[in-house]
Amino acid sequence: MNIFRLLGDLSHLASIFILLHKIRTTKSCAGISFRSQALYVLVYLTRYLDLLWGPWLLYNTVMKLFFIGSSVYVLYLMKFDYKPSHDMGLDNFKVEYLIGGSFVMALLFNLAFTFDEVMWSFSLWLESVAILPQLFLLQRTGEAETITTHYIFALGAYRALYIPNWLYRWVMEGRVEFIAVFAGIIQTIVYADFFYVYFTKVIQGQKFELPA
Amino acid sequence: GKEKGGKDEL
Repeated sequence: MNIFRLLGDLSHLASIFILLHKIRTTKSCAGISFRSQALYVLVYLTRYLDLLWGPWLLYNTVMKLFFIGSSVYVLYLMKFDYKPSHDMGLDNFKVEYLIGGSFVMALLFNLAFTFDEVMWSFSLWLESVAILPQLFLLQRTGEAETITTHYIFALGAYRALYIPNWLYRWVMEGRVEFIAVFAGIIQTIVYADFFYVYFTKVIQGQKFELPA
Repeated sequence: GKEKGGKDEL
């Protein structure tokens, strides 16, 4: 564990609490992409298969269960409790391509051609693009509630912070996981435009608005 | 690479 990894994980946790807070306080899931949320459930279920056979390190296990549980809970909230507020018409990014493309990447790049390793690789590639339906929805609406942008920022910062964590581990421990690093870099690049608008507008106290 | 202890990151 190093400071970048810890901050990354805390940022990931924060993103989920911000999302739940947004849904609760505005009593609405407007502006939140159901498709991205569904992809995250798929990401966590395929990545954390090792929950079935261990080893169960306390920190990792609690976090894994939390990420699976909270992502399923958000889907439940969106599907049932706050269904009418869901932007179904605009939230129509074709996730089939993301899932299919990630699966092909997982078949090509994996540590071993076994079910769990292919699923682990699949989860990394899918996570790297899972925010696209959310960013697409943002693009379609052209603006977002500030709290929603805080959520997306915290979620993007988590993987961005894993990059210095990997560099640190490579230097200090001689350990490097190329699939995770490469997918993590792609994921951070996917967020680049969003980060730019977030830093130049939201942080300055302005509303998140995209040029028409 | 993967160690016998499994994946240690989230």
